[in-house]
Amino acid sequence: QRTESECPSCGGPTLAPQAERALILQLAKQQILEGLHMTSRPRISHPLPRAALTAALRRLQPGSVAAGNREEIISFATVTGSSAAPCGSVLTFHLPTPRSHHLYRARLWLHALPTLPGTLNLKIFRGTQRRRHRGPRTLLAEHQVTLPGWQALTLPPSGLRGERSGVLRLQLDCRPPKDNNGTVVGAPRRRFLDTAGHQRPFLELKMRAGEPGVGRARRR
Amino acid sequence: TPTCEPATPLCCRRDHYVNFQELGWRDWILQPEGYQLNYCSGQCPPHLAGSPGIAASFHSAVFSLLKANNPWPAGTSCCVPTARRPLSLLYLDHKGNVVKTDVPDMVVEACGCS
Repeated sequence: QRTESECPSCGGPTLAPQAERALILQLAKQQILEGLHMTSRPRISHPLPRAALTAALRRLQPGSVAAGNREEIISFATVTGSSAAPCGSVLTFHLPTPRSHHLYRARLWLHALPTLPGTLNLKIFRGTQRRRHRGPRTLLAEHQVTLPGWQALTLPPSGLRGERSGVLRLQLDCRPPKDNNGTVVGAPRRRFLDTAGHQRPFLELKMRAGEPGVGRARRR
Repeated sequence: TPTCEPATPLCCRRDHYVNFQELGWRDWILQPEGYQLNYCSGQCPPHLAGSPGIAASFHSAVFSLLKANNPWPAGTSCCVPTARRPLSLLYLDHKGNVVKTDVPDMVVEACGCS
């Protein structure tokens, strides 16, 4: 407790090593929480399956986040809808509370099963038409899935913004592959997408601090 | 910048490594395992003011102005950080999302007398 006019870092009574260590640990907690704009540490009530986390982390670029105060986020989906349906599932994401960061890139990662015969035409809607979550549904993107395994499907960042509650629902709508004379290939209700276990779908979001245009001088 | 030795009373960098396990935070901070929480402490006699080089903190500019207008500033010279670097963190947030970010100015690399 020094008076303002003196330099607080210019020495003073030295602390006992234990007391100094306890103080350092307390400072570290405070510094990390302040650096992450948190008031308390997160409580992990449902630990993520390690395999799902590892599979997803492999998708994040290795190394440090690019300069310019950017963030990368992976948000895992909770899947509702019949897992036996070829598609039509609703993926619900609980996104971080938006701060001043601006979303500039979004990809939805899905794992296609080896049973995928031919090309699957996949439409991704924001919102859902399911009874419990009825609301407007807008088409975000349309993709052709031709290969089994992890698929990165680009979504328009503008279509994902504006969700104050942080809860984002996407509905997958796909047409099973058809042969040349228009008949469905393979069993009509076969599953083509794997949404369980460590193949759980997730969103990969890239954020940049500030809104577009901030920091650039505006000339009138 | 010298790292602090017990016998060194002058401005120096005091190094501490904090392991997140020690904080009980390994469940939500995935990477790294810990980080350097260094800080600056020690005396800054007048002849060391402004050495080594200009301190990175904002009030070094104030001291420069004071020096320019009054060679003997009324305040004291402080031991402050002169260089810092960000800390890359991979962590789980309150909603279970995985976040990768760089927290700026988290690790003190060098100290000096402002």
